[in-house]
Amino acid sequence: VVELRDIRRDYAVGDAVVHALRGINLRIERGEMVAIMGSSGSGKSTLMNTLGCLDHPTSGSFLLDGVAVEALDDDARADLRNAKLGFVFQGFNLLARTTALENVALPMLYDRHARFADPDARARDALSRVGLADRLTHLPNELSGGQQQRVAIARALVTEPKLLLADEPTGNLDSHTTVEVMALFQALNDQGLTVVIVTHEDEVAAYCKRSVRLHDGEIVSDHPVVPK
Amino acid sequence: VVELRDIRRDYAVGDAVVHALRGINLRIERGEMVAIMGSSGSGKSTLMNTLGCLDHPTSGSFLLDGVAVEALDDDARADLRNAKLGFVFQGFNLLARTTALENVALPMLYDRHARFADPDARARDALSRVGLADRLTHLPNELSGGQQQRVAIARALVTEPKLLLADEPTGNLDSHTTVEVMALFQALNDQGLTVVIVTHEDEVAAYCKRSVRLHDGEIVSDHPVVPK
Ligand SMILES: Nc1ncnc2c1ncn2[C@@H]1O[C@H](COP(=O)(O)OP(=O)(O)OP(=O)(O)O)[C@@H](O)[C@H]1O
Ligand SMILES: Nc1ncnc2c1ncn2[C@@H]1O[C@H](COP(=O)(O)OP(=O)(O)OP(=O)(O)O)[C@@H](O)[C@H]1O
Ligand SMILES: [Mg+2]
Ligand SMILES: [Mg+2]
Repeated sequence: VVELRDIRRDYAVGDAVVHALRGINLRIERGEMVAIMGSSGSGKSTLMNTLGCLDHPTSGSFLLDGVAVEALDDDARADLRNAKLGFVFQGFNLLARTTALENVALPMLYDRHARFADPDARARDALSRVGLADRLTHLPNELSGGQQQRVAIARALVTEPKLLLADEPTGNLDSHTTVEVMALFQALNDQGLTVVIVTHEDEVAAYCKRSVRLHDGEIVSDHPVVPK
Repeated sequence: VVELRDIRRDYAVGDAVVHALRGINLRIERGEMVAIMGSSGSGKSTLMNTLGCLDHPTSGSFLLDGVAVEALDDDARADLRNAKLGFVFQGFNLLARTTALENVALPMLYDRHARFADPDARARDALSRVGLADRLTHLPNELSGGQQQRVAIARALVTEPKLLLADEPTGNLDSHTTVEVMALFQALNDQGLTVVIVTHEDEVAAYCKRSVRLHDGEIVSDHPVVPK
């Protein structure tokens, strides 16, 4: 369960201030599948970075399963992230000098509770579920844009998170591959994964049950998605 | 005018070979606006890198305005690129430690023929045409994904190229911003710019006059776009 109250995020650029988030109030229950939409620069990635415990709001409160995230120290916040979250970054953020397989295995190797008996097998399985079984040994710069995006998706899912935060996860994918990825997210959501997806594509939002729209750092609409 | 004949591109990965392009035959006339579509990994970016004189095919010939590009040395190829081409990369490829304004001005500062009397003014104009007049001093990591994409677009257009190669230029843009960018490309095409756009979105392809589809490194269809 995610609860944001009056979240604000300002950035200083020279003498100017950019008000990227201007008082966000948002509650997401376990098992929801939510689309976050809005124009370029409206604050979607900034919102995702807050939800992902990767960035500190300027003010406001953020509760994740009842835990006040801002009260935690860096280590405790990192543990919370590793235990509960999967994050697909808008820019993928893959490690450049490691293969697709290693990129996906890494979060499991860092798991403090050593929850994963066979990281190698699990990483292979995650990559084949996104159609990359024949690209395990490729470095990121030996992969197409959509293949890099799918490695980022596999990496986010391999630790069996409770909450998946995906920032434009299908932006570099053709429609067929998009359908495969969204079907995978929906199946995991049916099994209990809470999913928040930033997207600017209506057909991706159509897979979600709720759609939240941002404009200039504020939520301007928040309503259920009408199934087609 | 672009002419590719039996273009092949192989990549070696360990002992394996990836046949990214398997005999591409393609002719594009001046003033065309062509969409390149196809599934993730089908060879679209590899094709664009060949057209952009950024990559050498394994075999086949490439004529750009009658010039055999493969016969040129590196300097001559670089001059040809700077004189004639604008390239929007799928991953943007902005310089991380320079501002939006500097990123856009750079190609003009490197122009051997010093064709541009006032690079600063031209860069400002290009950035405001993509809606970024208030982001000139931001570094790439102080910009949203779609804003970085628009800086890459502005940079590709500012040298007044003859041929624009844009690899998924709207992948990170909401529909309103996408319409603005495609209207800009169409207006420049009306004025004589030859445009080749990789896209996986049908509404983007709808702005083009011809659609070429790749699958597993081959062209599987090539036909006019029926206006909606
Ligand atoms: N440097 C490289 N070394 C090895 N294989 C490569 C390299 N670059 C690309 N490939 C492979 O070549 C194929 C074509 O890649 P390309 O980037 O052209 O695809 P694409 O059509 O642009 O895909 P996307 O829509 O995902 O961007 C892919 O299967 C990719 O894994
Ligand atoms: N580090 C930063 N410093 C200054 N301004 C920033 C920084 N990061 C983001 N911004 C600004 O904050 C605003 C919101 O950015 P954000 O990345 O959240 O937008 P977004 O909705 O994800 O956009 P897109 O759809 O283009 O990815 C933008 O106008 C951007 O220029
Ligand atoms: Mg974003
Ligand atoms: Mg590509």
